[in-house]
Amino acid sequence: GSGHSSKDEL
Amino acid sequence: MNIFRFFGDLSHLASIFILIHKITTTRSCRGISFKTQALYVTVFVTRYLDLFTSYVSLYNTVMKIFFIASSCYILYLMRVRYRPTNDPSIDTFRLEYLVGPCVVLALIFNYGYNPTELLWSFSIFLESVAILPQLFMLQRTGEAETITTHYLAALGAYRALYIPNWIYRYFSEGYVDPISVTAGLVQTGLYLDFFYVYFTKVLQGQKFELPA
Repeated sequence: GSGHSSKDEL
Repeated sequence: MNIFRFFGDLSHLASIFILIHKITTTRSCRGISFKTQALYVTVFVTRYLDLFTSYVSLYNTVMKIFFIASSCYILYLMRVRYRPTNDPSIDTFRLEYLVGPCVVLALIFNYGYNPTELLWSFSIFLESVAILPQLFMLQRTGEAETITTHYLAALGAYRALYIPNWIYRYFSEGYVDPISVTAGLVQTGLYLDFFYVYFTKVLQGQKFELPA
């Protein structure tokens, strides 16, 4: 993917 | 965004409001570990440096600013406004035992060798153990004010809710972030003892007291 999905988490 | 994540974030917000409420209404930061609070400032500042480089959403931006600002405000309350009520002699956990290993872990496990990624990874590992000075202090004193236990319960609930969030995301997006998940599981595990006493004592109307 284009990175790691949890980067939008806080 | 799913409901687990959303209620997790709400629980995190609630924990901060409970802590500020506790300190300002009792005019005392007794029972609160300054070291844990200082670690949270470090966690938020190192993780949210991307505020200036990547935009996710208005929700994300507002929350990040709130977490940085409120954690700094708590340090101010503890160090300046209610300084005489802060007793460093019981807040004795050695920070180097936490920060050192987190630096090493971040250097080994990360998603890229650049400052932003390394700091992000460091902040994830550091958050997972940041509560330890607080739990250590609780263990030492053997008791806690009820309001302090509500703060810890809300903070632990935030971490616990992130787990179903990741499971949900795995099925809906087909991706797992191994660093966040591993650190998150460890972090939630640290609360298990606390939760046991919280559910069996505090929620039954008794005082939070550990067996001698």
